[in-house]
Amino acid sequence: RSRILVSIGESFGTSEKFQKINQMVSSGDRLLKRGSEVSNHPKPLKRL
Amino acid sequence: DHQVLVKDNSDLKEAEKQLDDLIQMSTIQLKLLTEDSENQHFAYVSCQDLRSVMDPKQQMLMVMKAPPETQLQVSDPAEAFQIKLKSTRGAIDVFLCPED
Amino acid sequence: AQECQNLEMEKQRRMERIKQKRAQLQELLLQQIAFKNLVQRNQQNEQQNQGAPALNSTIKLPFIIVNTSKRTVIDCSISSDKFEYLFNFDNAFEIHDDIEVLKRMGMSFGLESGKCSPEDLRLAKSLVPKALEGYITDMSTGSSWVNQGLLCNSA
Repeated sequence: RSRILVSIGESFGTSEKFQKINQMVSSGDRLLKRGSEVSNHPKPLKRL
Repeated sequence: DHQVLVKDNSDLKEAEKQLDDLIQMSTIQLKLLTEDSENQHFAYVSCQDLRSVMDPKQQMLMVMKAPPETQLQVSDPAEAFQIKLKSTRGAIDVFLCPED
Repeated sequence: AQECQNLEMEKQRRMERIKQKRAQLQELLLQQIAFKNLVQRNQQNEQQNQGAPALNSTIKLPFIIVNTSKRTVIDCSISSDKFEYLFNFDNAFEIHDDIEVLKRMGMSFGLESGKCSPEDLRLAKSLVPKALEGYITDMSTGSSWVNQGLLCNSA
């Protein structure tokens, strides 16, 4: 499932699209990192 | 108030039209500039230039040169950090910027 | 009262559009300045060095760059005709186009960040048509659209 499609190979004009891509990738990266952090921590034991 | 608003909108309409003309003129100028063969001969960056914008100690830098209308597709990072390049008008060249 | 309200809404919409178009025009002028500045720099370098640099040490425009951490592992698949590439990264990456690289090289005299020395401002203005110099001045001072009235001084 592609999130963003950009036509390249022409001079200038694509800066904005790449800003969107970079924001999407870095936010995805944060999500992945946060997910891995959570899975590392042992789940708190349930209290009786 | 009504008269002032009518005047303001008329001024804004004129200003917007001026901007449209300037944008069109500048777009054509930039196209002519980048397509001029003499300029194309001197329109390049060196490896040093590329290293000056990225810290080569920390970052790996790939340079991609593709024919016009090449499709670059970035997948959903929740699935994978993936970039797909697909050209229909010629080969794509990818270079790694050397550290030194 | 209803008509005044409609006129007020039309005025706000138009002002928003003008703000976006002004930013678009300033970006076009930045690109023009950066491109001309790069061409002039390379021409001067070639005159000083009596010739062009080695072919494998330069990248012609247009291009894009992808940068990622040095620790990133990249799995790359290439079709035999080099028409298709697939890159899988195990870490985040960034993509930038050539104009962004030129800006970071200082080819647009720092206009995009509103930090431009008087000398650089003079040079930048010399690279655009006279009628548009006002926009360059506005960019160099980082002046916002509002306090410049509807358009920059000269235009």
